Amino acid sequence: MKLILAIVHNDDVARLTERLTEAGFGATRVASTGGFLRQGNTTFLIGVDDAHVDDVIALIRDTCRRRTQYVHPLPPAGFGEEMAYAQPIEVEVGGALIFVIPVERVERI
Amino acid sequence: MKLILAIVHNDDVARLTERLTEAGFGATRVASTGGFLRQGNTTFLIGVDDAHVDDVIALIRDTCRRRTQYVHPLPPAGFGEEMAYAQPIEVEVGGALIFVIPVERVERI
Amino acid sequence: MKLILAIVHNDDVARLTERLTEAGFGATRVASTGGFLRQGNTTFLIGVDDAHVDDVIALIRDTCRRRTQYVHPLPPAGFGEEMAYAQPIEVEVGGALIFVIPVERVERI
Ligand SMILES: Nc1ncnc2c1ncn2[C@@H]1O[C@@H]2COP(=O)(O)O[C@H]3[C@@H](O)[C@H](n4cnc5c(N)ncnc54)O[C@@H]3COP(=O)(O)O[C@H]2[C@H]1O
Ligand SMILES: Nc1ncnc2c1ncn2[C@@H]1O[C@@H]2COP(=O)(O)O[C@H]3[C@@H](O)[C@H](n4cnc5c(N)ncnc54)O[C@@H]3COP(=O)(O)O[C@H]2[C@H]1O
Ligand SMILES: Nc1ncnc2c1ncn2[C@@H]1O[C@@H]2COP(=O)(O)O[C@H]3[C@@H](O)[C@H](n4cnc5c(N)ncnc54)O[C@@H]3COP(=O)(O)O[C@H]2[C@H]1O
Repeated sequence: MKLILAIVHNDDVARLTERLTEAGFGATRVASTGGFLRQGNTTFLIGVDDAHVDDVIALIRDTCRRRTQYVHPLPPAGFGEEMAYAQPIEVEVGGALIFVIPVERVERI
Repeated sequence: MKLILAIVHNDDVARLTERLTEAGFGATRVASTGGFLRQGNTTFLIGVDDAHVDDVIALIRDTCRRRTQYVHPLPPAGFGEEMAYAQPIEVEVGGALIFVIPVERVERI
Repeated sequence: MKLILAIVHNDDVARLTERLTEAGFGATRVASTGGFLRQGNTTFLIGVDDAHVDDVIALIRDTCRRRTQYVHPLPPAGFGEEMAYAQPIEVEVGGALIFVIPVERVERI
């Protein structure tokens, strides 16, 4: 048994939860905050037997791929027209950081 | 030293906190969410020396036993009388999932 | 790679976050609750390579030193004058509990 601790972007939480449940993997998640950007993200705790660690990592890799999104900057109040033609900004979303932690013993009560 | 990570049902949090404190065990708890039912539960982090791991597990087993509760389904608005005689629904509460994680070093500041 | 799990007092969270970022250490934090005082505190998760574990612990030791603060007891409504001369109460703040946990594998997606 290993405990997988995966820190993921909030945009990917619903899809990852669904994919884990469909594949029959148990999981618990906790609201967390990134140290650098101070934005909300989510930390998943996934207990999985040794033989399925790679499957879970592949599932996370597939669901949480880093990608670029284009967002239109919100025009500050009062600017309206001119800002509407401003260049969209490139924002990176997704990505994940995964720690695989050894577990000495598991008990289900 | 081991770190016990125990995911418990919210109905058992107050009693488990009290029992751990009475027995002199330090603990920290974090609000969490289950992957399948998407309901709130609680994850306890309990640092305990190797000799007392079994005591803590026995204490959790005693406090978080799985049990059945009967709840009366809430009558949807407007049904009132007829629903009041509906069969109560059987709901399972309690239960816990416990991971025992090795700790290489502990520092108290 | 090790995972440092550090439970710190809320008064020290902003300063510790800043010091970790300045030193180039990644970190994630989670709101938590103490088992004994039932007050809010914060649990940091810091993945760091083996060679820098001591640096991170020294940084936490420096930022989260236990110290005494004097607070004026708030006069209960209606007491006003007499209470204003009451002795300030000594309250302990700071301190931290640090667990160093082995990590078998790390993946960045
Ligand atoms: N060693 C570690 N231990 C524990 N948790 C860790 C960690 N490394 C990263 N994380 C967690 O993963 C989130 C995403 O990190 P990522 O490296 O993809 O994306 C990072 C990275 O691209 C960038 N970044 C972080 N620290 C930086 C720094 N000192 N200088 C420049 N860019 C930084 O900002 C993004 C967001 O960082 P943020 O801290 O808000 O959010 C982080 C943090 O919550
Ligand atoms: N794919 C599935 N098909 C059918 N029934 C399913 C299912 N996944 C879960 N269940 C049932 O639903 C209950 C609640 O699961 P949930 O994920 O919301 O809440 C879970 C979750 O937060 C945590 N958990 C369970 N297994 C986990 C694992 N492998 N890793 C991390 N957390 C786990 O413990 C809580 C209680 O789990 P418990 O086993 O007592 O009780 C589970 C189980 O009886
Ligand atoms: N049974 C008891 N009798 C008398 N005094 C008691 C006591 N349990 C705790 N205290 C005192 O109360 C402070 C706050 O404890 P609390 O559990 O709220 O907040 C704790 C808890 O969140 C966490 N913690 C402490 N020991 C832990 C452990 N073994 N496992 C997990 N978390 C622990 O660190 C926080 C600060 O702990 P710290 O030792 O600096 O400070 C503790 C300690 O000085």
